[in-house]
Amino acid sequence: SGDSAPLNKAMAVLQHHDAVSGTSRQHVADDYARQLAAGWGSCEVRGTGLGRHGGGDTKGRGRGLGKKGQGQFQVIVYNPLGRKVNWMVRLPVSEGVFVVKDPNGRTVPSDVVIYPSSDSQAHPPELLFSASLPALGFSTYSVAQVPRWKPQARTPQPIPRRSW
Amino acid sequence: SPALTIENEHIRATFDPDTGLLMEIMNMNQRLLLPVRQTFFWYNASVGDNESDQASGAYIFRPNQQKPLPVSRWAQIRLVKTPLVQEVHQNFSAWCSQVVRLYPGQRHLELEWSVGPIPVGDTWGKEVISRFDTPLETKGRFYTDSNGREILERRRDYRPTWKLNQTEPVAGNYYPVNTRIYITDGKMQLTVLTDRSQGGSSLRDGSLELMVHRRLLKDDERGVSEPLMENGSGAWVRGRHLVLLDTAQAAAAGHRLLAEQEVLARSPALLHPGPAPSNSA
Repeated sequence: SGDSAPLNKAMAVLQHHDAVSGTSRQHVADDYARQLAAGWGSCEVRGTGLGRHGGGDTKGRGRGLGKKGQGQFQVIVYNPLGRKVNWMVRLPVSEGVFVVKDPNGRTVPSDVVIYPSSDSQAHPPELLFSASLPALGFSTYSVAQVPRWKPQARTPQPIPRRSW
Repeated sequence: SPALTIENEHIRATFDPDTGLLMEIMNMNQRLLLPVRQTFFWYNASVGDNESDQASGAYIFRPNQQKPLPVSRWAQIRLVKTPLVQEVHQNFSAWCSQVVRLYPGQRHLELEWSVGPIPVGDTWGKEVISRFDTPLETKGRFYTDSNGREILERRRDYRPTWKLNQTEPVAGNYYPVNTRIYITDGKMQLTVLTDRSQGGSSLRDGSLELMVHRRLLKDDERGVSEPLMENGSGAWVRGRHLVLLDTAQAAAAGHRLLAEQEVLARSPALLHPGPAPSNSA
């Protein structure tokens, strides 16, 4: 279960102009960050086991989703605006192919963008799909990793040539 | 080599193949074309001089010269193009990079900048800006918001309520930008939305700048008694600027709706598979 009271309290403390504009000594700024992080932590629904580093570690929350055996998860996106919006969801995943379904079970176009950067830790592959969100409401998308296709050894069939 | 572009049905961004910098934005719906050169600079932070011993610090922005220095005159770029996103990754230096991003159906350019750790080995404090230079004849005027609501007209070296004797040609023209800053020549308008409060200005006609990060070596004697010298995780900052080009008449509708989306952002949550609560308004 989550509890947002600590975060509310932290946000109240951080109304001070030092927190808003950074005009504080370093250790004060660090304490502001600590209070926010503690408040945020108590909001999280723990133990979803979706992180790259295994079930309990919330630090990796969301990083490297779709690890083996955890190839299924749901994404709930909340829209606080009083009007419908479309939003491109971007989630760090391990490489692979994913199928994304909208709340009505229809498959939506998705992509895994792999960055040509040397350091994949800095730029892990990202799963992209466009979420359509109702006004002041949420939508739930289901994501499943497609098992990697193992090419069966087979003799390629000659392609009948068609006369154009 | 031919210019590099990313575009969708509403907007096209063109990059200079020699420098890798953004050089032009086109609004396809309004057939508006504006040369826009965007890159990063840094002001050398003052430690006090013969005019005043006031140093730049947590409370004070005071560069030691009017002209900022370029982080780099060119960027190493990489292009990522998929059906769902087009991105130009620009690398200006080891501590400054940016991704210019465009999604299908999007009417703005997303500039996701990453700055830090700012090097200070040369014993100079640095105040890093992202600057947009255009040929718009703006006659010394630019516009910034106040807490996302009222838009205020700003005029260079001028105050509406008293006769200003401008002693700080750069800092004296910087204003708080909570959600947006824009410049216009009455016909075209270039608007930049921020994802956090920043300092911003227009120090030359057609030019618009926003301060994205600072790292200073001297305290400004205003009570903190410590320089603004991030050593922890705050040394590295990432944020986004959303860039809109539109006619002066149509611009407000665009930036007001987009700013609402920016400040009332969507929030995703990830869950184990299970009975999916379907979407609910």
